[in-house]
Amino acid sequence: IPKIIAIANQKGGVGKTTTSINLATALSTINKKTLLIDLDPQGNASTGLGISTDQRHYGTYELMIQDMPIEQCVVKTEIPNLYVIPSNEHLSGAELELIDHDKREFKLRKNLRDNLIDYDFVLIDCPPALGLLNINAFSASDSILVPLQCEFYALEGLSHLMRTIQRIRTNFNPDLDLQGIVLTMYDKRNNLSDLVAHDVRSFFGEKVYQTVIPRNVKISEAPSHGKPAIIYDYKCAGSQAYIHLAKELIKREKIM
Amino acid sequence: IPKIIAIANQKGGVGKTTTSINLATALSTINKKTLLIDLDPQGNASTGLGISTDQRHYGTYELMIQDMPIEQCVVKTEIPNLYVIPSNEHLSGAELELIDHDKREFKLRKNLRDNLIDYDFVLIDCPPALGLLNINAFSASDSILVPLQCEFYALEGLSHLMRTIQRIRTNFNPDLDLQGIVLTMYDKRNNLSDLVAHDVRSFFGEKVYQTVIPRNVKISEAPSHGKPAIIYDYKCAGSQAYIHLAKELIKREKIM
Ligand SMILES: Nc1ncnc2c1ncn2[C@@H]1O[C@H](COP(=O)(O)OP(=O)(O)OP(=O)(O)O)[C@@H](O)[C@H]1O
Ligand SMILES: Nc1ncnc2c1ncn2[C@@H]1O[C@H](COP(=O)(O)OP(=O)(O)OP(=O)(O)O)[C@@H](O)[C@H]1O
Ligand SMILES: [Mg+2]
Ligand SMILES: [Mg+2]
Repeated sequence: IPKIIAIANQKGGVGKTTTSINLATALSTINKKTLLIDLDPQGNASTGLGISTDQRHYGTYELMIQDMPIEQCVVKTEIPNLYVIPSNEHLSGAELELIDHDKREFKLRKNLRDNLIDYDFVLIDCPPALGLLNINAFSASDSILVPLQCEFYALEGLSHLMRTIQRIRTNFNPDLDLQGIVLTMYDKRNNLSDLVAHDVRSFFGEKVYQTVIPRNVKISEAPSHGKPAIIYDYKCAGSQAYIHLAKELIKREKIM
Repeated sequence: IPKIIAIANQKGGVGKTTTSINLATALSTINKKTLLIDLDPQGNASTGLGISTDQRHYGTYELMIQDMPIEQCVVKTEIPNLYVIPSNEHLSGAELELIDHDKREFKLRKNLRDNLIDYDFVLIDCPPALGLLNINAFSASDSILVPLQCEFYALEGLSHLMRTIQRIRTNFNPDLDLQGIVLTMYDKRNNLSDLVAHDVRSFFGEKVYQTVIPRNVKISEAPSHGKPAIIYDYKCAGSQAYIHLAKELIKREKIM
């Protein structure tokens, strides 16, 4: 039975998609069968993994709203062990459509669980919000991994996110855990990065991953080639950090 | 009668709040009476302008959903000519509440228009989405200013945003104009910035502002002091770029 992890933070541009893609790729290269679900109507995770428009006819919208069998929604990537449920333009209408559904917070969970036996990990790339799509992701997940940009506004949003996680635990998913917080776009030349890192570690302690993702231009170049940074430039500091992150995640899972 | 401009882009972290705060401040320092409306439940614009928690009891939620008179929702900042309607925690529930309202797309427009005669500019900082809050902003505005981060994913979202603007024009606000596109976080050391800038200018031509906002560490430090970059460090490259942007906006308005 796979471990299902939502990659979420309502603050925009903190590295959710970049973390989803590169963590999923790193896990797949250490022989973990991994599924990445693109739950963002922007479809950046689908693009970053080189999924063409004609491979996106069936995806997260069809799985959640039209109850299409999961096998029809899954696309195999060129990377061994890595599979994707892509996002298409229908997903931007999903939130309004979900409002009238019975058990609207559980649509994703219902169509996901029990159908994934042979995966090791499922990662869900979430949009920058705390709406019904995100609530569906949180209800379907075992835990939430929070990418945190080393910037001031990103800190401000953390308490709001923690309150939401608590609410989801009480109302929809009692087993939902905080997988951890991953510091992203860390720039050692910039004091602000250190201040934010220090603040977060003193407040969240062990929940903050040791692995820190540096700001690295190769990471932002990779999507224009439709490849994860790990495939685009394996040796760069960004890729090595994500490989390290995957190993730390596995280690933490073993201890749990 | 003021010019009402929505600062919007569904891609997260592209500089919407930073542009809203610093453009509003720059306009107020050249004697334009300016109102900034924080329509993002994250409340980053309110924080970046140093609005304390106890000044946020009445804000955008109360104006839109509870039809509170606008004078009760406006907070005067320490900067002459600059006023704010802050965001508070109620705003995160607004989208679900709006669903059942009659004319739900026009709530902001109804409570905003006709009540602002003595302002020159009204800027609306939008959340990273295209949901009902954003549709309210677009229905209430004369035009949309789109901050565009010089990164690949940001380009991908532009066509989706343009289609949404067209839909709003057809269904809710026939006069809605594209104010323009402003390139943000431009890094001259990074080829990607040039590629994105070139692509956008070849596609959108004159609609792309000449003023380009550089990546500048002072801009990201300013919010932790509760001040706009223009007040925190007037001489830095980022502040000077926003002052330049305000002048270009005024020039473009005169020609229209
Ligand atoms: N470590 C890094 N170094 C350099 N650039 C990065 C890094 N991580 C992410 N980026 C770039 O920063 C931008 C924002 O990252 P990304 O899109 O992954 O964030 P997000 O949280 O998914 O955004 P959204 O809120 O819109 O979903 C992207 O253009 C990405 O390429
Ligand atoms: N020109 C710049 N140089 C350096 N840092 C910047 C610049 N513009 C914005 N930033 C920083 O980048 C981060 C993202 O900017 P900002 O929060 O304004 O974007 P946004 O589009 O409003 O995000 P959201 O989608 O969450 O609303 C912030 O931490 C901000 O301080
Ligand atoms: Mg994303
Ligand atoms: Mg913002």
